[in-house]
Amino acid sequence: AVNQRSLLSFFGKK
Amino acid sequence: MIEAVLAQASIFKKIVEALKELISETNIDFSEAGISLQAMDSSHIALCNLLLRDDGFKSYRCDRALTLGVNLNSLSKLLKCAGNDDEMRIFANDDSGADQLNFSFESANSERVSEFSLKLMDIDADSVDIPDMDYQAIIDMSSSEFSRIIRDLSSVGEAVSIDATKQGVKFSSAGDAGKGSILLKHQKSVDGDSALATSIEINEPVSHSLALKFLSSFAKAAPLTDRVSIHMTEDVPVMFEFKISEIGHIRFYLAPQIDD
Repeated sequence: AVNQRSLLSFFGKK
Repeated sequence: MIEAVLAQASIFKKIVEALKELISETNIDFSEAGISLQAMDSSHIALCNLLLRDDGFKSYRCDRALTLGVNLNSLSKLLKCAGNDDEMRIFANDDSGADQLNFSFESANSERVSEFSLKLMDIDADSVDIPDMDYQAIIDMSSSEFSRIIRDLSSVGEAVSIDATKQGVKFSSAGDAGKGSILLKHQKSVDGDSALATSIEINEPVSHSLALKFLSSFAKAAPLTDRVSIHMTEDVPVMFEFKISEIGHIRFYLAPQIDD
């Protein structure tokens, strides 16, 4: 399985 | 009052088909500049960003910016009632807070006009700020080739490795039963630019490993356009862009894999 990080850890929440 | 008229309903039908596997509900933003949406899948690993500019519509009017929440599955069903070549009008009143989004579909000969409306919903969703980025590699390729590669490699494994170099881009996957790879070589644009040609703009080699199930969802946007561009930088989300001619784009972002 592929584990991927949440996009929230790359892009700031608006 | 918002009112947007598209010359052909088929574009909007294809957009909703491209989004609904990844996203079940989304807010749609209407502003003077056009229609846009940003939504993440439930795991916050993938994001889609749609932009339809006001000048791409046959006519467009938005008196006041509005955000309307829709269920994409319901919207998809509603759009099945539109003929591909029908002119489509989307409109909503915001006088007392819009509670429905209205659609009318008019046949090419104007002899048939149908009207449907979709109940709106309150959606509380996270949205993010996506910075403008310079990417280390940009692969520009045929969208149907992209779909085919994703489909072919999905029969082998769960993840795809995308390796871009100056010479070309290699998609590979491995699973319990075996492995497979497809190499597309960089082609300088030549006369009569082949529809299937692949070109790579690259500063340094980049590699990403990504879950195929998300790429299969992104590939649903292929019917919208002949080309897809894949924007990659090490350790940042990969961006897949499908341009929608004359009017805007769908961009999908996918978070990179965690190194265990």
